[in-house]
Amino acid sequence: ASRTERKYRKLQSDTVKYLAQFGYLSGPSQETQNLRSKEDLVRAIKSLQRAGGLPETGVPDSRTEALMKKPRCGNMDDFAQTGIDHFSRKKR
Amino acid sequence: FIPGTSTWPRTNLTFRFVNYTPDMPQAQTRKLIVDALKVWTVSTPLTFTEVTDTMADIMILFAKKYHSDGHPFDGTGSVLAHAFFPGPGKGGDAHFDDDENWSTNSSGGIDLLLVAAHEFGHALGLGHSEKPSALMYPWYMGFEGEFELPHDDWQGITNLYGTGIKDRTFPEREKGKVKYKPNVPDGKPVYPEPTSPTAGDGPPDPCNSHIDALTVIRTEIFLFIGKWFWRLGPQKLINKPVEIHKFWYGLPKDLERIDAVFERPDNKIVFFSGDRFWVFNANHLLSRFPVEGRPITEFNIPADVKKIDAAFQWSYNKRTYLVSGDMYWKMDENNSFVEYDYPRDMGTWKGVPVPVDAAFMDQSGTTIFFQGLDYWQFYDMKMRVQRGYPRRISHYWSQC
Repeated sequence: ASRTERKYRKLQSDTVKYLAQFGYLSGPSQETQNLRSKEDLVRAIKSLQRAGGLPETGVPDSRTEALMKKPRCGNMDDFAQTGIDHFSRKKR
Repeated sequence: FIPGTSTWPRTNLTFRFVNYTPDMPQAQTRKLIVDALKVWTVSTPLTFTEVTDTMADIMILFAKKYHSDGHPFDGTGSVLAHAFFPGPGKGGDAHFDDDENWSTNSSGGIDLLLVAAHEFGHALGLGHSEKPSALMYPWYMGFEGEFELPHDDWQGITNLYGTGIKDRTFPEREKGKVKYKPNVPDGKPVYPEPTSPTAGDGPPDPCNSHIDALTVIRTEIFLFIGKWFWRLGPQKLINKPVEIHKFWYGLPKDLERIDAVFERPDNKIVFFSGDRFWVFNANHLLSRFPVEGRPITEFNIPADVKKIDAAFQWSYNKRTYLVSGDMYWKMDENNSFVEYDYPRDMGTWKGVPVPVDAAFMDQSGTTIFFQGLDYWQFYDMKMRVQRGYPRRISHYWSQC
């Protein structure tokens, strides 16, 4: 893998870990860090981006990377699941 | 604002400093913490009193990395602090990462007043807010000037405690919900002693005893209580008990109980008792394995963990988990070391009571947790216990 590809893979895995740690992923993925579908991941990233006031791209871009490095409280983001529900409902 | 999972039943709360940060004089830390608490008393009925010789509702701790809860800190940056929602035991406690550079203002490091005020919001029952202007916004924003509680947070706190609310009492915790553990004066939790029989006792009634450990070994369930164990086939029929040391050759004869056990994919069986473990090949201790066992710290379990409550393989990912109190660890694929970002909090396993007595994956691949005379079946896909649980252990075995 090229350096860029390796960097992107690491960013993806760091993102999944971050999402699980702060409550943006529910179900077994919270523990396994595997996602049931790509849709779940996109939804969770969008929810994080919305909370961080970033454009909701659904991909771990450089702004999302910077957000994940910002100092923060270690408690879960209680609104994360609510956010995902709103998103699903709106979509339907 | 988002309310958390619990509130305090009264408005006169206590706090206590467990220790102080070396980043500033103690008097400075005390002032900032008191000011952070005061933030929540404006136009609310809340009052805070410092105690020095008893347990307090809010215990304030500065710590680095692993600090005996399921939420180790991560060094400088990223996670700054965390706090627990109201409740007995560690409920209400606020922990600050002492790898941060704590300061008295936002320009010279991390502003302790701001972070402490945020954490006390959790300690009072508020969750994170999505509003960047709110104190309860999860990311550290810094602040200049004189701090006042933002409107969103004021709405949150008055929604929880009003402006002249009468004292309420905690409702009885429903069975099956997470039970909080009591604290002891040094701030570390204690757990009730298991009620297993002691030396000289005959075999207990497996239908009405606390289970110490159990696992499936080559299709049979092995159930351990005190100095005895039972073998159960797929029909869950209970056979005659056998004394542990008369079958598992190599375990110390004076071993009072097995705390946890699991079978590795290579068919080796790992036993835990206290802070030691033993590895067996069939029913013989591995050759050259010390009879007194090896310390569980060899798995990278912290030295202050004195007992593994349960060990089980999770059917969802086939990985082995170790549980102690309200913390758990996932083992690596070789079952030789715990993964690097553990322990985590047992709250991830929603509805599982802590401390568990035992846990295992049964022959059908279902994860079962045991505590006292009850058991809980776990719903992997939803990461919570199944509805309708707990049930009595006696319903689990065919002969009870």
